[in-house]
Amino acid sequence: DLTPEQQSLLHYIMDSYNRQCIPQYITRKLLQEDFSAEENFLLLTEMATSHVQVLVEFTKKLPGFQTLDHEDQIALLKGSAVEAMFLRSAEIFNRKMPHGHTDLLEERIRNSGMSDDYITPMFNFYKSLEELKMTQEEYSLLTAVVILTPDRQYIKDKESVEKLQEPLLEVLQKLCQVQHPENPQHFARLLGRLTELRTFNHHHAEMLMSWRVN
Amino acid sequence: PASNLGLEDIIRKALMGNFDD
Repeated sequence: DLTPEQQSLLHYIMDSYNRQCIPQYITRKLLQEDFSAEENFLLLTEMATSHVQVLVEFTKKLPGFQTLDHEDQIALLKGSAVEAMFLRSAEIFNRKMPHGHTDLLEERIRNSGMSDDYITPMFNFYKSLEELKMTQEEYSLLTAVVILTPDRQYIKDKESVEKLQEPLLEVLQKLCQVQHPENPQHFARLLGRLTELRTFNHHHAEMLMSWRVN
Repeated sequence: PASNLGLEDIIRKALMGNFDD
């Protein structure tokens, strides 16, 4: 079982995570029917920017984050933003959004001018996460774990980051045992998805470049 | 507009809490 300290850490992370919301004026634009390729590009860019802003707000609240060196804070966020966004998108596609919105967003992404070589693996990844039947607690903790990854480029004080990540990993591991007793491999599978996320991170720059060129 | 900013700019501004500037 989770200790009382772990329980309160979990509730705190969940609460901060649930406050992460893209403003409605942006999501409303998604539902407007007519859109040119250029408007589509601008909307997806605006959503991504807003995504980063709410991610930073969530990150600021992670226990201990603000005690880290300022440049290390930026390096952590730069290193994890793409991965955290993919996780968040997976959650939105798999659960959070009303059904019609998800279809529209998928259509817009597929018509965005990005190559299918990038889009197909992305939707496959969303599907592979869906099969894990992750709870919102797991999404929130996994996102925090992703952000507080010590071995990102340019981190000077890896040890301090490790110290912040460890308790979150412990809670996540226990939670997996409690919520998926039928599947003892659940925690290992979640960590496996993190490796996949890293691949997306590496391809993201090329993807944006090809998108812009198109 | 925000769409012209790079990732690092967005992060720095959001960390400082002055994104609207």
